[in-house]
Amino acid sequence: LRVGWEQLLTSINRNINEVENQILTRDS
Amino acid sequence: MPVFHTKTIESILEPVAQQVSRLVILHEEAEDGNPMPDLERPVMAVSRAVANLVKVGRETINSSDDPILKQDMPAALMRVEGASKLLEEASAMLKQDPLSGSARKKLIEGSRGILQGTSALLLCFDESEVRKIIRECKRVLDYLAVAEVIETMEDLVQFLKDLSPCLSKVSREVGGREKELTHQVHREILIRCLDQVKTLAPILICSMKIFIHIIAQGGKGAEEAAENRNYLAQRMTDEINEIIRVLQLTTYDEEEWD
Repeated sequence: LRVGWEQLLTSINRNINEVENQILTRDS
Repeated sequence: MPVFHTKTIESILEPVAQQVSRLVILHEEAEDGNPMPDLERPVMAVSRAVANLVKVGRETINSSDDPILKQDMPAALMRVEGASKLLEEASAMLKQDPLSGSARKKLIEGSRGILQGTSALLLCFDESEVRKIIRECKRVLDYLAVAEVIETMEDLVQFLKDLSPCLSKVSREVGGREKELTHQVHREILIRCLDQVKTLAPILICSMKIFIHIIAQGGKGAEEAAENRNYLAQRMTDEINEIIRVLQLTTYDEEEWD
């Protein structure tokens, strides 16, 4: 469960960074 | 039917969506007796990422000239921010009580909220991109509407100079959009319509030349030539309108993956 939650939060972190990149890319 | 509307959105959201589903199942199976780990560090990393995202999002809203994006994006940003707060609260609660059931629920709610919020942001952006493509399509429609008033070769040359870059842009952007879509039927319609537009364009120009030659020589057949030209312009118009219609379709359904 620990690994599961840490993995999820890491994945969420990556997800947020990717969304940010999308916004920055399309905005330029 | 695919859940995510475009391949980009799918690639970003699917892995997280799957993990959230798995964790919900795990939690339902291990409801009692298992202490939760200390999640302070990964939660703080998420909070920092969310803060960056919100900053970038707000800058985008301020600099955008798309009124719909300016209207829709703030709510999505707030959703992500709110969800991030839930994760922080859950993490703090778990530090006090690693067995807290309500803290676990907050974790799940926060994770889902981030997924929903980032999904809404991506959709907001995607719709803005589609509006840009549709604007270009409408420019082509505007040119097609004036085809019938072109009566000299000079005007035709100018018409072509104006229409060609516009058509090329539509071709490029619709072609790119088609490749992004996950819905096979929509992709096929866009491909078919675009092929039709590319085929009809030179034929339309030809028909306009014929009309101009006929009226310049004062010969018979001007009416038929005009009808032919108008028919081709209308066919192209219909294909572009179909492209616009399909571009606005979406397979995205919030409740489906919720």
